[in-house]
Amino acid sequence: EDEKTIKDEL
Amino acid sequence: MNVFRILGDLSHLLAILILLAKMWRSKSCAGISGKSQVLFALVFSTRYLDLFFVFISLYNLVMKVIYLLCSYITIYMIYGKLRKTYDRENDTFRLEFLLIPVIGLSFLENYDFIPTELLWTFSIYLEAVAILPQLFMISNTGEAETITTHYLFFLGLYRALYLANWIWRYHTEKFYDQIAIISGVVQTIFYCDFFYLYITKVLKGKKLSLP
Repeated sequence: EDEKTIKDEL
Repeated sequence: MNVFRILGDLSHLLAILILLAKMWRSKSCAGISGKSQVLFALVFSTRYLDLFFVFISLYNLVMKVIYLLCSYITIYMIYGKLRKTYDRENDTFRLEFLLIPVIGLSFLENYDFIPTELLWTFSIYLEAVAILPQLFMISNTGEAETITTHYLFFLGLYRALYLANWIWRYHTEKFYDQIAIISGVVQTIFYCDFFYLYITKVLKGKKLSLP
């Protein structure tokens, strides 16, 4: 879940 | 963060600044598609809603704020301050032809059926096609100012560098995001024809004009 909801790219 | 990612972000920023500088210095937005710029503002606005929910890094926050601000300043220039120079007769792309399929696709293909995730997905799909009104405008007029072609070059280069970033991340972190990758490939393909003209004409000192 977290990997998909937190996006570090712009 | 790898070198492709940093260069990609800087290339994106440079493109945005080139466009603003062109309008600022020439006091004209001739040859610029206001419709593409509205789509890019929509892309940033829907993707960067996470500014309100998560803190990722100072870099991430600052870049998002800069992109958003520049994007709204660009729209203000085109539809406000410099509206007399806006070439609306040649900016005739029908936005509903992009928006309706993109909205539909984001409901069909997403990671999670929640508003923030749907908006993020929408922004990724929309970004892939947001440049089409601009390319359509150039094909309408048959030419583009050299400064506009520099803008397009760096905007295309940004997503191409992101492709290298994704390949790198897959090999080093086993990380991949298929929605971003597939859309990024599509987005980059739209620029290929332009890249060819840019390299064969603009870099040799000629103006970009279509036969």
